[in-house]
Amino acid sequence: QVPPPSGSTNPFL
Amino acid sequence: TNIPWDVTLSEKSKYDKVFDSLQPVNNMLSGDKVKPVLMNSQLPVDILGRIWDMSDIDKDGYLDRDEFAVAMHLVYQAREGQDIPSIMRPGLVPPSKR
Repeated sequence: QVPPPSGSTNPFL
Repeated sequence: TNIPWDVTLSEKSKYDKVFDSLQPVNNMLSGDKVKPVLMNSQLPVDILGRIWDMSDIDKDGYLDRDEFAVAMHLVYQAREGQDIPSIMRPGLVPPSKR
């Protein structure tokens, strides 16, 4: 699985 | 480790159906797929962010079946006016992750 590019793993931040 | 999971069997079967309906990849759901489902609860975004943090136990940015059940359980609790715990209670941790 590829981590999200934003660095945060929380989609609500 | 003998503490029962807060998510009951009937809840789990309900949440599993939602999980499967979201077409998980490798048995995991990305934040993109989970977010709209949680937003449907009409709960404030900061509450949903806390629920995500509690549920994504391994912090990989994806929810597996058990993590998703924890998220849905907390959403329903919040909808009933119960506080979201600030720390992970032992009973909230899926038995597979203890």
